[in-house]
Amino acid sequence: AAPVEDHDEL
Amino acid sequence: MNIFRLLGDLSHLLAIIILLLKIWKTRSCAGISGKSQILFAIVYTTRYLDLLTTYISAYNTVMKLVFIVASYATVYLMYVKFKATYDHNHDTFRIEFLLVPALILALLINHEFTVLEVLWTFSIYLESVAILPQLFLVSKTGEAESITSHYLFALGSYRALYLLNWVYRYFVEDHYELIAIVAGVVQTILYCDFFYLYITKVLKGKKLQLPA
Repeated sequence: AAPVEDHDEL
Repeated sequence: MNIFRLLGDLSHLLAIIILLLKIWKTRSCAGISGKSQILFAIVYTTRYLDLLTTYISAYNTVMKLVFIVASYATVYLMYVKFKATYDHNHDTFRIEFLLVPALILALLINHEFTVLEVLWTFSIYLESVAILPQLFLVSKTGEAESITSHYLFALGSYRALYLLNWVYRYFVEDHYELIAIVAGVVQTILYCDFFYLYITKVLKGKKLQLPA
């Protein structure tokens, strides 16, 4: 799986 | 960042400020569900743990801190400072029926089985139903003060604006986060009947009365 991107939303 | 998400965050911030001002100015938390406020404090605590690990932007960090501090301040005002005005007779929604399923679902359906990611997912699922005790309280009392309905309108609008943000990000940035989108749709749907009452009644100066 693609590395989980940082959650950039609040 | 896009205009939908910015308006959503500002609507969210407005809701939290309206609620704090209502409780502080009227020195009363009548008509407000303390259980929903506890759930929101849990939502922000479990979602914003990445404050300790990841720096996104000054805006992101500041807003997260504001949401965490404001949610705990609201819980403090309701359960400690203005405890005498807390409507515990009507605020009876069993929040364990929201917490346990959200946690189980987060353990089953997530992007990555790590503590931070599972807690983030738990907070997304929990937020989608966190308003239920508040809506339940309004339905039990059959009415809501205007200031409370403005709070609910701002809070409901925030996630509705986030839906537009996700549409924007899908088409413009080719980015989407399915878990947040599905939970956000559920969360916004829960506000639909309130939105209808707010637009047809409160905006015409009438009090928000639920049909008995």
